[in-house]
Amino acid sequence: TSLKEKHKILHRLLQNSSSPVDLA
Amino acid sequence: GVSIALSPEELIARIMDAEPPEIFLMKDVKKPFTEANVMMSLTNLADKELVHMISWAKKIPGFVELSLFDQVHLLECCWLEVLMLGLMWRSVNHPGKLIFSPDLCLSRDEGSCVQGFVEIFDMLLAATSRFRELKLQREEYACLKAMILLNSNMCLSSSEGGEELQSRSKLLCLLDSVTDALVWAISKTGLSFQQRSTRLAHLLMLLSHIRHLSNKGMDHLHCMKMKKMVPLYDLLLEMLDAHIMHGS
Repeated sequence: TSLKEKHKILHRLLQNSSSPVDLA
Repeated sequence: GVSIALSPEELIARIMDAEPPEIFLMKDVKKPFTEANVMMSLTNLADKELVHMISWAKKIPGFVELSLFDQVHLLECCWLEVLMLGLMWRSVNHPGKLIFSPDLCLSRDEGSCVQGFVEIFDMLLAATSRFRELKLQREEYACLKAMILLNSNMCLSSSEGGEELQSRSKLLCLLDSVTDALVWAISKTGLSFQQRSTRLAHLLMLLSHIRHLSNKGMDHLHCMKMKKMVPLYDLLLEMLDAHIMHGS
């Protein structure tokens, strides 16, 4: 996975085990 | 995988549980509607809905077992289709109106203040009225939305390793399970075998219209961004840019 991909918000929300709604 | 372990009935129950809550704009849109404030409201709403969409996708059985690459690309490809199908579902009992949120309903005339929007608006209304004619059921709607997600991207990554190939086969397996679930949902309507096949075809044929609508909508949003008609930020901007990049 490229560095650019890793900086995506989408990437972060998918990877995190917390709910995306709570994170945002 | 999870997809194989669940019966169609169980899978539908899980997909229904994943449904996002009603999302409110929570801001009064100034009247008369202008191009700038309608676009601002619609993009604000889309930004909120996108976060809930990621939550929804993560709750679709088997989705988080796909590679992260596939998860990202599926969502980047389908997000506007998923938003549009949700909009159609909310609007299905309101002929001539689009219910973007409980606090943002637009008639065709109100939508026409945004340049280039009326064509998309009419196509959205037409697809919505087709769903109304078909008396779309909630279970069918939930299956169609999951299908849009899982069927959104056929692209192969440039470096296909073992993990990617495994993810691709999981994805096809999941898509089969959701198809079985949709067939099961249709079978509950008490139709004859012939009528059920016809209904399945009618529902699936609507998906190509939704893809077409999403492409139109994406071009429109890109155009609005270029004209600096609406400031886009964060998740929505990222999703739009990703789509434009995949397209080019």
